[in-house]
Amino acid sequence: VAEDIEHDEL
Amino acid sequence: MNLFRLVADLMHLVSIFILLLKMQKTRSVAGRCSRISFKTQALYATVFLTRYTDLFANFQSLYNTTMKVFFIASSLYIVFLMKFKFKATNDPRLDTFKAQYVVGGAAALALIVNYAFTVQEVLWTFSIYLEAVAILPQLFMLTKTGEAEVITTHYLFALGTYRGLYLVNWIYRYWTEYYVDWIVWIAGAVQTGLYCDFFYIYFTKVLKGAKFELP
Repeated sequence: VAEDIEHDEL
Repeated sequence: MNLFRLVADLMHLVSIFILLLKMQKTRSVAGRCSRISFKTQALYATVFLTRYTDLFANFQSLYNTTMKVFFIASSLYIVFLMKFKFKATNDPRLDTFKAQYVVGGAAALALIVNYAFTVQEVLWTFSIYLEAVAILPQLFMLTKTGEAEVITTHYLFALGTYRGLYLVNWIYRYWTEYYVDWIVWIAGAVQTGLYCDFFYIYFTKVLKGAKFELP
């Protein structure tokens, strides 16, 4: 699911 | 956050400061015998603008937000300097890499291979693919002129080190937190691979005090 995607790197 | 990633991000900052220093010092982007590719810098500005669309929506840490703001602002500032302030010294005849092909290729691939087909995710994926090849106009220019100023090679070394350390960071994160991100890994491996030839000449020549010259 799209909301679950979190990009924590720069 | 681990040490590899922190040092990588700091090297990325260092590379930008080296570039700004070079531009201010020579009062031009042409320098004496090496040049900075406007296309590469414009691609980096595109990369940051399309990657950090979550800047206001997703707050992770002060560090994260500050870095995002810095990367967007500095890349736009560099593009502005090259386009307007130092325009006369920017020689497009040497900056001949066909950037539109890599932009098109990254866009097409981002539409096909992504984690979710949403505007934000496709833009993020596009920025990952584009960053992987954004240095090509600069390396192409280097090949064309055949030599580079020491400060330009330091800039490229800092950028390459930043990418290399991200590879180490991913291996570390895989083992410590089972972190997996195939899109970033493959694009990152390709990107770091592009620096191999450069690193070889940097270590064998520049660090020994010789001029950066292609054989």
